[in-house]
Amino acid sequence: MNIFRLIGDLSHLFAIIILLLKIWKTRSCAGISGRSQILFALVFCTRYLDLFTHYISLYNSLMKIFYLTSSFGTIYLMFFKFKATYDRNHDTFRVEFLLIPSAVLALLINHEFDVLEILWTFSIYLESVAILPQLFMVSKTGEAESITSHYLFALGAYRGFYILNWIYRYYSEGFYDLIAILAGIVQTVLYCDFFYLYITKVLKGQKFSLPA
Amino acid sequence: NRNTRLHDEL
Repeated sequence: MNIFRLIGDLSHLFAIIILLLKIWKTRSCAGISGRSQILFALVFCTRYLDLFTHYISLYNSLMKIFYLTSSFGTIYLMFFKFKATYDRNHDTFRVEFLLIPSAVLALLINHEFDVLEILWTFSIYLESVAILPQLFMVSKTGEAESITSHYLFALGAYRGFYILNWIYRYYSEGFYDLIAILAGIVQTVLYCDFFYLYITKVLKGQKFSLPA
Repeated sequence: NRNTRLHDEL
């Protein structure tokens, strides 16, 4: 564990909590992509199967359990409890365009041809693009509530900090995982446009809206 | 490298 990874994990944790609180406090999931949330739940399910096979640390297990339960909690709030507020007309990104390439790529490019390993690889590829339905939704409506933009910023920052962690681990331990690194770079790059608008608008107290 | 397969990151 190093400081970059810790900040990354906490940023991820913070993003999930912001989203849950936003939905809970406003009793509404308007502006949130249910499709991205389902993809994230699938990412956690396929990645954290090792919760039952490999023990790493208490921290590691607790975080995995939190990510899994919170992602199902979010889905429950969106698709059941506050279903009426779900903006499904704007949430139309075709997720098969993300699922199928991630699955094919996981079968082709992996560290080992083994069920758990392929599922882990699939989760890494899918996570890198899972935010696209959400970004697509924001681009369709042209704006986002500031709380949603804080959520997106924390979620994007998480993988960015992981990149710093991988650089650190490469120099300090000689450890590197090319699959995670390349997917993590793709994931972070997808947020760049959003980061730019967040910094130039939201942090100056303006509403998050796309340039006309 | 066994290390890469024991995914210790989240």
